[in-house]
Amino acid sequence: ATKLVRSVMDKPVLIYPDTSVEKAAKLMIEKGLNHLPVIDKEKKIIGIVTSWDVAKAVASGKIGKVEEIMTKKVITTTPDEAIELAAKKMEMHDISALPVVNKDGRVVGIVTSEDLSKLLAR
Amino acid sequence: ATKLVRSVMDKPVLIYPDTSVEKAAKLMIEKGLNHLPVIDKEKKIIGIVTSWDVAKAVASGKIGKVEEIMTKKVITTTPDEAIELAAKKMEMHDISALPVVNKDGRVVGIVTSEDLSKLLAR
Ligand SMILES: C[S@@+](CC[C@H](N)C(=O)[O-])C[C@H]1O[C@@H](n2cnc3c(N)ncnc32)[C@H](O)[C@@H]1O
Ligand SMILES: C[S@@+](CC[C@H](N)C(=O)[O-])C[C@H]1O[C@@H](n2cnc3c(N)ncnc32)[C@H](O)[C@@H]1O
Repeated sequence: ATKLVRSVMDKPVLIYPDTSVEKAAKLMIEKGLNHLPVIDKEKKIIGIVTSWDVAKAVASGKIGKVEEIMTKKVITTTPDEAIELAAKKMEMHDISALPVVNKDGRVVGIVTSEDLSKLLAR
Repeated sequence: ATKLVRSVMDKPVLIYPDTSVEKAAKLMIEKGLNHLPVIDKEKKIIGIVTSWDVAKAVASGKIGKVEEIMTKKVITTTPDEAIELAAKKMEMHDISALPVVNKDGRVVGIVTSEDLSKLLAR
């Protein structure tokens, strides 16, 4: 049987757009992760910020707010999507994580290329 | 037949320890990647620096040289290692890339959890 995203997804760590890049970086280090979905006051997803975006801020010398560096057109998945499809989406967009969104549009998880790579470990 | 690391590895982008964190970040953005093996003058691997380490530098407010933020005890693989073993190593150490080192100790590639995740895409 095919595996579904819900069986491999992690608990998401969410942040607001007006968070400082420094605070977002601290959160990545504290939790040992690279990807933070960004939500608005109604808890709808409006972006994603990763350690790559933080590196981009360092490269440009402008370390300000998350909303200035986040990607706004977010590629997402759902709990019942097959992991092969999730892997295909990440490959097509050259990204390494997909926020998992339920029918209400709330972020209920996140699946990363690390989660999928683990499935190959004997 | 089992797949070997050599069939999925990427061309590595290598840097020296005295490189600035800012320059390392610029290289990650320019090349669209997150992991840079660090080599000495004899081209031997002495560390690895990732976008996560750059985030850690931002979190601590100290953006200096690569040698100050790189991980020195590097987990590596070889071209002829089975991808399942490479995946197992990354899982065990909670890392998302392995420099690929040949018999001379030279870095000839890099394999990431993104490379392995792509194998699951239909
Ligand atoms: C294009 S990738 C390139 C580097 C590498 N492949 C990686 O995934 O880190 C880096 C960019 O992807 C964006 N990104 C990550 N996950 C995303 C997602 N689910 N939807 C849209 N953009 C995403 C990040 O915000 C970042 O700007
Ligand atoms: C422990 S991981 C935690 C976050 C996430 N799992 C990831 O891989 O980015 C982050 C740290 O792993 C280190 N690292 C990455 N690849 C490594 C490797 N092949 N050997 C040793 N350390 C490595 C980085 O230098 C960084 O300090």
